[in-house]
Amino acid sequence: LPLSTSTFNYEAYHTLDEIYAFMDMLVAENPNLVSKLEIGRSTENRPLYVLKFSTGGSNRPAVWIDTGIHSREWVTQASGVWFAKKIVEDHANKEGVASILDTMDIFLEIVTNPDGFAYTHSTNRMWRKTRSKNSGSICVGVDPNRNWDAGFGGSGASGNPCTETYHGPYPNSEPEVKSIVDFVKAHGNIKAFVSIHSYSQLLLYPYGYTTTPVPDQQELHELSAKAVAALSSLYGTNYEYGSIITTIYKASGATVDWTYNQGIKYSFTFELRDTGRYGFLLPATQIVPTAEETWLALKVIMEHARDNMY
Amino acid sequence: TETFVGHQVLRVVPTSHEELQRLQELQGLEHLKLDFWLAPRGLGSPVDIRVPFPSLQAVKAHLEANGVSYSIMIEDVQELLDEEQREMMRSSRR
Repeated sequence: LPLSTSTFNYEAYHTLDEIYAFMDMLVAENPNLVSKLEIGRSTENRPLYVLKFSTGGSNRPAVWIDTGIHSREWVTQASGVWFAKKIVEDHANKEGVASILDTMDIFLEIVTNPDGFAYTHSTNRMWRKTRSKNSGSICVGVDPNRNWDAGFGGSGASGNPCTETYHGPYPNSEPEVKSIVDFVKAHGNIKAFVSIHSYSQLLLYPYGYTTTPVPDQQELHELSAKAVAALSSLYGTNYEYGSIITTIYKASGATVDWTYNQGIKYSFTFELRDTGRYGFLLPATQIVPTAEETWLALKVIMEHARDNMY
Repeated sequence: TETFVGHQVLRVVPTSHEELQRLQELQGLEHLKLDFWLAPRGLGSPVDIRVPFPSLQAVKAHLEANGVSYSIMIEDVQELLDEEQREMMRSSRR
């Protein structure tokens, strides 16, 4: 294992253990900025770790970022590792998100579906869902992006446990989801929530379960345009943006629909790049450019949330 | 470990509602064990389908019989996975 987060190889995909070791190194190197929270346990009893970046204060307004909720989307967990290091570097260099950390905290859950992620390394690289057992079915797993209590069970998710978009037996049935729900409700002061997926180069905001526009549609659309412009400025990666249901398709029980309905106005989902050729098998050489361009968009969203506190 | 030898990822960019419908029909054929990496979402938006080797011929025949053009985005999924693993080994040795 690398001796420090400076020698960690950000241009490679890593196993669950290597990512957990990275997190521990980052915390040990930055005890006054970074702490590691365990917000719950997965179906197979793996810890659900969240990194907290804070310069002090108590229950400050916060930004939440999660990656890897769909386990096969490896570029997202790898980008989450890069984001973690970038936050620490910006803080040390008093640039980028350092000014955000003056008044806000950042929570980053890098491996949001550890059971699925471990399974992609050990058994099936194409695994997307959780690894929960479904009573009455031989098929395993629930789509953790259809399991939230927002339009749950509606069209845009499947009731068949053998499909990739199975919504689960009831809302928050998945501990990976329930843990975030409990954390968000207990914290009560999260102002921006970004859930990162791949692939298809999209920036999406609610709703996915209904065609009814969100009350903040115009602001979210304008903010998306700014964020996408910042992202594309680095390598020219083309993104589309809009509400989930108008941009892709109807998706019920989705993460950001629930967070928006909790009052977290700045709720977004990213679908990172594939550059049109690799899908979920994006070569590791594209991890850093993907993380760099995404970070520019994340910064726009975080700065907007900081400057438009509600 | 599940292997993906001979699996291909086909990319279809539907240009008509009939083509979109053909793709949605494919989504319903569970015995083909198709994995929609990108699900049908609208005209002009790519649909990526990982097709297991045993289903390849049937899927290509279905698309061609209905005049739906497609391209092969990934010739052999296992080859890319093997390369990904080799790269992980190389980088961990480094």
